[in-house]
Amino acid sequence: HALNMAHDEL
Amino acid sequence: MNIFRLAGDVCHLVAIIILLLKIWRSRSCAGISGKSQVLFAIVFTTRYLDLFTVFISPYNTIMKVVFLALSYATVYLIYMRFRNTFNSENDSFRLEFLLVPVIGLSFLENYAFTPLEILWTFSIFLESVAIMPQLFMITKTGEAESITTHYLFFLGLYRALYIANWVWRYHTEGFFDQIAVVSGVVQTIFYIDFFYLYVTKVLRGRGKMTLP
Repeated sequence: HALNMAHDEL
Repeated sequence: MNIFRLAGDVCHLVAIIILLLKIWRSRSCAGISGKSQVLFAIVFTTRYLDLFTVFISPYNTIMKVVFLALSYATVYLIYMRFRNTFNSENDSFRLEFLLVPVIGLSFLENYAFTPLEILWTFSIFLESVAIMPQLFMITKTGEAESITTHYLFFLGLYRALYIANWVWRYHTEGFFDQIAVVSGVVQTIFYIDFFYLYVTKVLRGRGKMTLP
C-alpha cells in the first residue's frame, strides 16, 4: 500500500 | 494533471453551479434532495481536511475552497433560506443506511489507520453513494425538472472522466489509487440508468424527465 501518499486529486 | 481530470473537475464545478443557480433563481428547492447535498458537504469537509497541511498546487487549494464554499452555500439555501419550499416528506431516504456501512468500511479498508486517512477513505466511499437520496427522490416523485437532470448528468460525467484520468495516470505514471478507483467505478455505475434516461428522455424530449 502506498502509505501516507499525499492525495493530489480533488 | 491531465485533460481528463481537468475536464472532470470542470464538470463537477459546472454541476454544483447549475444546482446552486437553479435554487437561487427559482428561489425554490422543490425536487432537490437536501440530504444528498448535506452528504456532499460532508464529503468535501472530510476529504479536504488537509487543506491547510498539504499544499499540492494553487489550483488544488483554490478548487477545494470553491467546492467547500459552494456546497455549504447550497445546503444553506435548502435548509435555511428557502426551507419553506423544501418538501422533506419526499426526501425520505434513510441516511443511516448509507453512513453505517460507509463508516464501517472506511475503518476496514484504508491506506493507513490514521484519522486523516480514515476520514479521506470515508469521504471517498460516501461520495459514491451520496447521490442515492436524490435518485431515490426522483424515482419516488416519478419526475425531475430538466435543470435537475442536467445537474445529475454533469455530476455523473465528472466521475466517469476521473476513471479516464485513472487509466491515463496508470499508463503514464504507474499511479493506481485502488480505493478511489473501485469507489469511483461503483459511483459511476449508479448513474448508468440515469444516463440512459437522460439521453432518451431529456435530450430528445426537451422537457421534464418522467420515469416510465
